[in-house]
Amino acid sequence: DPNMKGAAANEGVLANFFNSLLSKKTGAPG
Amino acid sequence: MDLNKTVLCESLIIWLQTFNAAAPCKTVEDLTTGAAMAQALHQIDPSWFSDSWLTRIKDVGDNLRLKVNNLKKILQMIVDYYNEVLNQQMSGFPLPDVVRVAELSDPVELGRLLQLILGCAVKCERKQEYIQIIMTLEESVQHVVMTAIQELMSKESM
Repeated sequence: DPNMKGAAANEGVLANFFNSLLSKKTGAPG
Repeated sequence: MDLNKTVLCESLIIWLQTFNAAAPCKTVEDLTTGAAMAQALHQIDPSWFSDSWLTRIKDVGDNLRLKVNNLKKILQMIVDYYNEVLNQQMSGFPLPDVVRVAELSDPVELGRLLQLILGCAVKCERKQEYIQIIMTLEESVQHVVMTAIQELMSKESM
């Protein structure tokens, strides 16, 4: 089902983005 | 009306509701007093958006001038937070017109203000907590949040 594939890909993009954001060093000093 | 910016505002209001602020936080009009946004910022970084600062955000009712005052205080404190705490200049990011927020409940300008608050949440010391909450939101909202963060990141400079 192409819709399900699209949804899964979308979920992957979101997870990748937010996980990379989580692993980024915070902008706050110290 | 710029549809994308309306969607931005609507999605960021949904995100702002995750702070469970005491002040009403359901509609654009609710947010024009500044109370819910100030309470969210206080949660994001209580050492910067302190108790004493929060008490300066008055209960304004429908008083337009006081609404503008509240929103100006919030915007200035956010800009200072980026500059002094996050060490980031937001010179490439058009600052919201808070008069239009107060007078017209303008969702485009409010969306920009909420976008700046979002930036504070995902860059502050407790960002993990806030990012994990974002990841529990509906996918369509997450998408808008992601795009909003990407736009902010593209405009920032150290």
